[in-house]
Amino acid sequence: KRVQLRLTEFYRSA
Amino acid sequence: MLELRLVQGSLLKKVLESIKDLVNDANFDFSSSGFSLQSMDSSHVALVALLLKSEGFEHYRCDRNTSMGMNLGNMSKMLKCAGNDDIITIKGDDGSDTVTFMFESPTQDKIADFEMKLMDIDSEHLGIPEAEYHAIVKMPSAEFARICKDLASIGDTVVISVTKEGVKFSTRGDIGTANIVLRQNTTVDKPEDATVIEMNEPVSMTFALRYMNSFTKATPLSNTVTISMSPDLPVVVEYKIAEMGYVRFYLAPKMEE
Repeated sequence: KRVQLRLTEFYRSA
Repeated sequence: MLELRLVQGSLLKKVLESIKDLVNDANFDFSSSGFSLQSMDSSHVALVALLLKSEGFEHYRCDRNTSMGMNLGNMSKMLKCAGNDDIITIKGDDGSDTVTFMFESPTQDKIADFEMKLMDIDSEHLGIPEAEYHAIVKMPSAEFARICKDLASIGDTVVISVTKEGVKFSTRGDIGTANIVLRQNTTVDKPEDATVIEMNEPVSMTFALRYMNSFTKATPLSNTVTISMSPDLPVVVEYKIAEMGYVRFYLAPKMEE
């Protein structure tokens, strides 16, 4: 099953 | 004191139309070099980054860096009141809780000003480092919009695969499957009609078509779109705004669990 990742899993808060 | 005069006011109207459905409200960050905006959609799956450089404005004055929180739906309502040929001026005063949009007809015989309430927005700002992408596809924006629309009638997700053969957009749904392959094609009359594939390594990733279709609302801003992909990063879908900047959309992939 494919799950939708979130951007916060790739980028940190600036 | 903030005053930005944009002769091609339709550009700002198009920018708003391209982002307002993805993001409800956003902080506009004004500085002497231009203004920018970064905002994620409510599910934190997609992000829009906008840059409009001061050089693109007829007149640009920003005495000190300032951030204005705006509801994009309300801003869009106001900008829709500007004619497509109108000159748009954005005005703001330090410490004010409103922003003014002034619309001038090209012949100067109609002048309107709309004052919009600002809002406090507690938005999360992501640091997005420059990245080397495995593959960058540049193609006509209308073609990309057509492909996303067509595939969305078949399935919910698109697999975008780049190989040296070309770029393939695939989907599957209850009624069947679809594959659309574009080959590199640089022998065209107009450069904006070309499909150009820069590939360091093959890449194949899966994305939600709902978001891709939302991004294609930026199609009127540019004849071409670039799609940048690496297997371990969100895809970047970029529409360049001639001489001024860009609208970039970032979308997190769907991964096999």
